Amino acid sequence: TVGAVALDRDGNLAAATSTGGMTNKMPGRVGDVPVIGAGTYADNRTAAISATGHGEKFIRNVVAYQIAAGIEFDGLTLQEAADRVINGKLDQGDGGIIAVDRFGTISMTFNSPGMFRGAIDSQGYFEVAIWE
Amino acid sequence: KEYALVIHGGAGVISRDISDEVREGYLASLETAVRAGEEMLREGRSALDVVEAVVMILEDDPRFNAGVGAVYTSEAVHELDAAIMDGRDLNAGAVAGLRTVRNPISMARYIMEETPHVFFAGAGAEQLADQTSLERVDNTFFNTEIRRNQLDRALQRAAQQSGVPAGVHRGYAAAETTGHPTTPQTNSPGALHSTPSASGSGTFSEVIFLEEADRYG
Repeated sequence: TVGAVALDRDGNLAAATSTGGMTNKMPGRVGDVPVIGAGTYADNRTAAISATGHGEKFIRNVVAYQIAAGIEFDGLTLQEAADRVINGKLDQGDGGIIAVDRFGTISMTFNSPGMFRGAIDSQGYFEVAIWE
Repeated sequence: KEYALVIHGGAGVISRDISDEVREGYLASLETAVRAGEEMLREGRSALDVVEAVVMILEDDPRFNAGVGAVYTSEAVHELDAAIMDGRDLNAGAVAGLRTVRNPISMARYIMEETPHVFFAGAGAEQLADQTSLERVDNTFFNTEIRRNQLDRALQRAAQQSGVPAGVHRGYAAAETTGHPTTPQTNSPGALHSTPSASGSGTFSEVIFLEEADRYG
């Protein structure tokens, strides 16, 4: 699975996710997780989120939307909202998310041993990483 | 911040035993995508344009499980899913089970922008793609040896676990779309849930996702 989230100069957010699914999956099975609300979500009021992981879990927990809702309705920061879902509701090893909020705050939160990831912003921050 | 971009290339069990060359290859691919996206953001392109463009780069990179390099289904073909969402207005587009659109993320955007709908799947999505100018490819375009080997190992292990003789096949005519001979398939649903295997050898052909990790994309 691959994904990208961005905040642009106009303050707009967007999210995108694409995948081949899982090896040996049953034909027609969808997950892992380009499903709106589950693994892909963007709302200028909150954040843009793209997920990667055990798709069925992300769908059942509506992960991406739950993170956005944590910001909108519970007043959480992006990282607090991401932690609550990824580390508080999902099982260890289920996967992770990348996200950016309307302030440009970056989150790369995962509970699996690794996640291929990268981030960059207008203030000179740059990172690419695989493991913790 | 004026702009920010974050990307991922999948999560799961990623062996720390991979060679420096393999690790550097992945990091270089990630950096290429991030730098390309940043340049677009710096130039004032929209977040929507950027996430589509960056995902296209990753879809075209055989290291990642999307587009070229996508894993195989149990019928030895590639079924691709993608979704995109615009934070300005909550507009969204998604597609599932695509087989012939080179960049599924662009199909998702087409659905979002050019139709009143959100989600197309399977044959209907392919028919809709016929109405677009998006690049189409044969399903074999997405083939890579590493993914084929992963499928073969998964099928072999599944057959061992299920006890279904190797001669029991679904008979799916995969050869027409994959270029490979029709692959033996088990009929056991349990065969689809394999246990994690040992670490890979550290060579590119053995990285990186192990069986259980493949559930994670």
